Formats: sequence, C-alpha cells, structure tokens
Amino acid sequence: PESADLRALSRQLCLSYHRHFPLTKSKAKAILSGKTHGNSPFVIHDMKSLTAGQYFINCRQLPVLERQRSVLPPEEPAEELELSVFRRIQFRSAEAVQEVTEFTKSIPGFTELDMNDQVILLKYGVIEVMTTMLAPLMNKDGTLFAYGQIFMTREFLKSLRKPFCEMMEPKFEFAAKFNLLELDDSDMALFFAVIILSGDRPGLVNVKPIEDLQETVLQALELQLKTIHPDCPQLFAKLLQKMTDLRQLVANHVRHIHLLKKQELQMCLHPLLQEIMRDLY
Amino acid sequence: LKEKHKILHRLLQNSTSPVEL
Repeated sequence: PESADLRALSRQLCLSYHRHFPLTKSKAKAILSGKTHGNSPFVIHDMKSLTAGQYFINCRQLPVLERQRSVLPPEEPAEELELSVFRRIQFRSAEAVQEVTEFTKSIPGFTELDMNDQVILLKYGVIEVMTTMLAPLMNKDGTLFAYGQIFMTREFLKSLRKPFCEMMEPKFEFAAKFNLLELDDSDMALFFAVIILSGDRPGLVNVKPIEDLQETVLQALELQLKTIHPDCPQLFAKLLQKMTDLRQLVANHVRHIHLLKKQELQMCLHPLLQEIMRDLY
Repeated sequence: LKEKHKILHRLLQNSTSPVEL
C-alpha cells in the first residue's frame, strides 16, 4: 500500500481507539503525574480505603456513558477481602473485553474474516491487548483502576494473601519495561491491531487473509514509528519483541486463574472471562 | 466453537447492544 493509505489506516485505528477506550495513555499520564487540576484519584492502600473507595466508584460524577459502565456488581456481605478485590478486577476486565471487541470490529477487514476465525483471534488476543493497555495505567507504586478514579497501590496488592498477591506483580514488571518504549496512543492503537491479527493462533481456518491484514497494519505501524519517533530507529523491532513477552505473561496468567479456580472454592469466574480462558493455554 | 463461545460470538455480532455482564 501507498504511504497515504497506511496513514489513513493509522488515523482510522487511532479514532476507533479513542472512541472505545475511555482511559487513554495520555489521560492516564495526566492523572499519574497529578496534572488533573484537583481531580486526583482516590488511593486504595488498605482494607479501610478499599471500603471507602467503593463509595467513590459509585458516587463520583462521570459522563453518563462511563457512569453506566462503572456500576458495580451486587455486594456480597462479609466477603473476604481478597475475593472482593478479585471480583472487582474481574468485573472491570469483562467491561474491557467489550471495549476491545468493539475496537477489534473496527479494524478494516476484520468483520469480513471467517466467523470462527474472528472468535479465535479475539479469544487469544483480548487478554494480550488488555495487559498492554494496563501498562500506561501503572507506575512503580501502583495502578489506576475504575477509569482512573482509583489508584490501587502495589504494596496493597502485594499484601493480599497468596496466591492473590502474586497476580499483579508480573504485570507491574512488564509495564515498567513496556513504558520505557514511550509509545503514544496512536502507536498503541496500531499495536493492538497487530496483536489481534496474529495468524498463528491455534484453530484458525483461513490464515492467509489474516496475515495479509496484519502485514498492512505492520507497515502502517512501522511508518508511524519512523515518523513520530525518528530518534529511536529500533522501536519497531523492540515493540514486536514485546509480543513474545506478552504471550508468556498471558499464558502464566491463565494458568494462575485455572489454579485459582481449583483452590478457591468460593471464587466465581465471570462467564465471559471463563469462556475466553477455557482451553486457552 | 460457536457453542463454546456464545458470549464472544454475541459480542462480535451485535454492534451496539451491550451484553449483560
């Protein structure tokens, strides 16, 4: 494709990214660096602040669409702290799956692919995209949550009992390295599309059109990185290497969840997440 | 595959209506 076509594709994916993902990297950066003019997130650092934070999630003024989306699942009285945190994270994750799905459908050519292949690409790609999306929300001290209204400290997450305390640490470690690449939102949009359009996912029926689509997005990504980040000629190669790390990270995460399901009898896995993780790794 | 991934399938097919979570 001509570079004008590639730039048009980048613009289209960037617009879709901004339309479907409420907490972009630039917004997260502003919140994390305290540049939101007094509208700083509520910090959850212990059980008491977790209970108070719950109130903030329900009461903070949000645009109508976001307010509808952030309604929490019904409270279960006397629920164990760890299970309660896990349930909240799951609920937000299920919402994020919907956002990623809408973004995925906007990738030119995606909805013309075989329906079976669309399901497989989404099933395998969605957690990788969500993990990447988490990186800009994190710094060394914690992570934003609930559309940037909450900041949950890393120490609090580490203070949860085993095995819950082990779940977020690998994501913080990945985020620290990923954030060094200093991508912007438009780079992220293209990278997400590249992840989704991976032609080597197990069970795909018709690989060729997927690889063709991915090739075009890769060209658009390479062109964009060269244009926006001219001082970092290795950025494209470095970013593609992250895809290997992501697969390993997600595979470990899914194994962790399967183990949790066996060990934690009171833990319920969200049906949508259950569907995605079943027979995944 | 469709049977095992009913929600994903629905999310992919319905353009605007939110899935009951």
